[in-house]
Amino acid sequence: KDNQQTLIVYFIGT
Amino acid sequence: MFEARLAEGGILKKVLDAIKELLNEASFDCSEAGLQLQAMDNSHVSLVSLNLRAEGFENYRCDRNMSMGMNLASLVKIMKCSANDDVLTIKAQDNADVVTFVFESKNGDRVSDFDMKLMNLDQEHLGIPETDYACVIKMPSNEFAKIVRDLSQFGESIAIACSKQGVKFSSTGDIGTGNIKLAQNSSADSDDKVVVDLQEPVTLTFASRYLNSFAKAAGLSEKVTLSMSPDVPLVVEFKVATSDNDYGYIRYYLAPKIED
Repeated sequence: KDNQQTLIVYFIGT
Repeated sequence: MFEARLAEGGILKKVLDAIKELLNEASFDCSEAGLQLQAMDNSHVSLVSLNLRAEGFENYRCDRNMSMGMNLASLVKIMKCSANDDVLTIKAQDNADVVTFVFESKNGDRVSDFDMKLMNLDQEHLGIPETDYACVIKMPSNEFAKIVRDLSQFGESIAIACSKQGVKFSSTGDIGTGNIKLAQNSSADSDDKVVVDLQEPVTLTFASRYLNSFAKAAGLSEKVTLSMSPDVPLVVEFKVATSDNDYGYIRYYLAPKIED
């Protein structure tokens, strides 16, 4: 399984 | 209405080269301040943030904020119809469903214009928190591009380790391992110098594929800045600049891979 994070984890939707 | 005149139309071609691998479509947000674009790639792993300042344009007028959704493959087709040294004017009426690109040859004896249909795109803007990065690396952009290209032959991931000694890029895969170490060199005025501003050592791992896409922006600027902190996305920034004009910047954010 690829252990790639997504950006959503870090940045907040506005 | 919106109207922006760019003395060096080739700049937009280079900007497109720098984002078209990552994005199929994107909204250009026009305001008094300039043209901005923020978009994530389909898999939400990377984000492109482009800022072209109003001051960078020969003429710039934006009566009201508007968002122009564009298919980037279509925009590439239109930009192919221009010469690099053409003067480019981008214009759109308020609430229009098309944007017009006008190319004028340097000596003024050829003018062409192309209308492109605009798209309604769902805007998904992200708030990017202010971050003090633990290490900031400034290096020649073509060196960055070569390192990323070379190491991509080894593995799908590239580890970037920044310490007092300098920066080490590493990749491991089926054929073996590659390591490229860059020492800080402070030789004044040297174009190929690598400068590291370090608060604490950081090692993060990233997908080679995305780093390679970011490296397509190397044509925009001789320098690239990499900013890293533990467990947060990498920022790769290229200035959009020529010797006599500062147009703004393109920044890429890339989520790190997590250790097993």
